[in-house]
Amino acid sequence: YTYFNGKPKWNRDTLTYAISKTHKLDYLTSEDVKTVFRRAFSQWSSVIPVSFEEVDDFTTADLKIGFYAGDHGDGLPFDGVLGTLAHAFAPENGRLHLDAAETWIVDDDLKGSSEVAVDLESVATHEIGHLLGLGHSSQESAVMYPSLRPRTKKVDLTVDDVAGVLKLYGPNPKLRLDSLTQSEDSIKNG
Amino acid sequence: RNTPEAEQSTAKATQIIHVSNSTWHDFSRLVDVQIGSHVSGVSELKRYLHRFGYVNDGSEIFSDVFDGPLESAISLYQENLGLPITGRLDTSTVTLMSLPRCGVSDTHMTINNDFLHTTAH
Repeated sequence: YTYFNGKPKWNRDTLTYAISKTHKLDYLTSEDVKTVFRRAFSQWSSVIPVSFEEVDDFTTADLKIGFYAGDHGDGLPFDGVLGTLAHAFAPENGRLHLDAAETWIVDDDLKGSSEVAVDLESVATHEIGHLLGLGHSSQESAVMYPSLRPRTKKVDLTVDDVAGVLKLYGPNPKLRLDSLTQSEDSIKNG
Repeated sequence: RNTPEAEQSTAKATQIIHVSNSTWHDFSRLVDVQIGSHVSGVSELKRYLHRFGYVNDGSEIFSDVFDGPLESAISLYQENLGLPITGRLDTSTVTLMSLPRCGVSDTHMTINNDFLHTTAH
């Protein structure tokens, strides 16, 4: 695991997040997207003493999530189908942008989806890692590995992901060690 | 040995890269290009590596020559992505470069410097 230079992190135990009501997709309901992000945030909040609160007010939220196409003004233009899927900024910037040109899927029917379909929860979980201060991992099994094949799901944090974020934020008092063991097994299983 | 299903899956994954994305680079023709070669498409590869922080060139105008800095950039890419570090455009490296990915740069990151301490415990 790696961090952004300077190891920036949030110095709060609760972060608010909002999903843009204007920069959205026409083929996914806002509830679908919210459900995916709730699951993704819960992965991280289960291991560190930081909780995430969903709010409606996009402008005041700590973490701002939206779908954007092409050049959207942050110097990191999206490039159409596949290529770069999303990006997020280091603490305490809080912006998480997803490429609106992708074919995002929110269900588990990966094989029945388009050949260029990308699992939203996998990318959301990865990008939240960036929002928290993690960089990319060189371990292919890790959520924070930079590449993701279309039609694949990678949402379970591995030991590498957890070790990285624990070093930044310390452990959640409710952290269950058996969940880490399970992650370690998942690495052994490739 | 791959099962027939797995082989089919691999073939499909490769096909995705070739057919689905007009904006993304297909680097497959660069497999095994040697240092010193002048091959069309190398400039695109340099642009890709520059995009993700591996090539430091302020001009952003890249030649098609496979030069020493490109070899170094490929080695660093391989190290960061957990590939065998060869500095060469082997199949696994080129395949990985053609996969969709996060837009955040791989470089300018701080590697966990407590690793040895952690390992000792």
